[in-house]
Amino acid sequence: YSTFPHSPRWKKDNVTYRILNYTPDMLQADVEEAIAKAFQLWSSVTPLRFTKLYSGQADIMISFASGFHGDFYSFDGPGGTLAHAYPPSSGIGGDAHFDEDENWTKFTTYNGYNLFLVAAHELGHSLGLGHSNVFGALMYPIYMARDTRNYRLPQDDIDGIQALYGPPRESSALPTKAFPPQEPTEMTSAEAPTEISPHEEPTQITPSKTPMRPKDCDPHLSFDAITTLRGEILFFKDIYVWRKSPYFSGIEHDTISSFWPSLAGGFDAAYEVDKKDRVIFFKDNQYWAVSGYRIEPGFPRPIQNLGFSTSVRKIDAAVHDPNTKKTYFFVGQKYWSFNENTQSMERGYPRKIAADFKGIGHRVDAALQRNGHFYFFHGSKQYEFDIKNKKLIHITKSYSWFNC
Amino acid sequence: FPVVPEKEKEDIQLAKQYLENFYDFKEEKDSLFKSKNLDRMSKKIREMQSFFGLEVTGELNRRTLDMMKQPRCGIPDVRS
Repeated sequence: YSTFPHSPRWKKDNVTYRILNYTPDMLQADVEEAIAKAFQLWSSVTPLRFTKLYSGQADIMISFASGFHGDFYSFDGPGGTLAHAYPPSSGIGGDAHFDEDENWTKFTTYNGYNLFLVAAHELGHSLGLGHSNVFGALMYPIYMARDTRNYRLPQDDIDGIQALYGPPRESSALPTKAFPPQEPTEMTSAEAPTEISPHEEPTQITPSKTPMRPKDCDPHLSFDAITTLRGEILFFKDIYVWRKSPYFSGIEHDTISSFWPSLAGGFDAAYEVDKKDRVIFFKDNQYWAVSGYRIEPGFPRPIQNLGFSTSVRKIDAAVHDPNTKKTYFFVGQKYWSFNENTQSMERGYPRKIAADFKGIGHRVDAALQRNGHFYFFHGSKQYEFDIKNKKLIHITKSYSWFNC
Repeated sequence: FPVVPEKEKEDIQLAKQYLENFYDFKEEKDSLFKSKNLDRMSKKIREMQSFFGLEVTGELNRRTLDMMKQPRCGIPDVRS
């Protein structure tokens, strides 16, 4: 790998980007997905986090243009130079330009250039990487069509970007819910979660190694997020999905990228608004809306769009109550109520979880709504709560849905 | 001097442009000494061949030209 002279890099973890215009070769949603997926390649192996802006000046401005387009490097028509990008700095620094005279595609066919692959390469420059002479590296200067499903960053590129930014921070390597030692809560002493002893800490992963999928009936099994989806229930942890469906027996084991290739693992929360056939995923300070396998255009968006203040940097769990049309967001010991009809946060929130959900006096990992009950997951336990009667009615293991 | 057939002239022009774009090649337009430019170009061809793991000959052979015609990123491979 190589970097630019003097190794310019972004001196912050949170980098913003903005897509200034779109190529007519592709659906706008496919352009956004390709760009988001390209950013996720780099955020998954560094502490970097990317936020999409919709107006104003972003660190990385992305645009399509042909021929002369206002900088010193005019494009050259079809073929030849496909795109270029500038190393980190102010102004044009970080910006990425794509030659509109090329045929851009989301596929890996041979009659067009795969935008995800080219964007991932160019964003490597936007972050400070130069070219690599390792054949097969993403930062190799020559375009090579390849299968982009489950595309993984080659080691040379990981080494290069980590030389500039280091590996993901532990806390954000994969936002698993490694609990800090919890103070005793309202649960009976038998239930109070004990401090997780070091050997129980989730396995620390190095960026190039993905944690193994825990066993279905692992007594310590905990989840990052859980949601219903068209009558099924999806349980998320790291990059893994457990799928429980009324349409087939047993539990299906998948990865997030097999359903939504451009979404990296490590969701913080998820919920379904079944009337809209819509599932919302949360990771760090962004959220995505999907309908089945399709990611809706215009996502990810900052969670502040929902009404959170900037002091809220991520949420722990979310659950929707189809009867009241309200969605509850859980952050630490507090929760918010969001009105799906008016698409706005309700007044008088946040409130203490313990005040309204008696017996649930701790942080919530994940939450699920099923048959008029909420299921709150905390570590390896889940708490079944009767919404109507506002009563905690059952405590059991998190894996109880897996026919253990 | 042998008259360079049109095609070869095109290839040489393409190679010059490529080396200027990506290998910091600067042709001295007004140089009286053609050989000086040829040496300079040959040195840059060697640099490019070495980057891509081609046989380093300093000559504009078919393999080298084919590599120069591949679609690629517009950022230089080496920079001053």
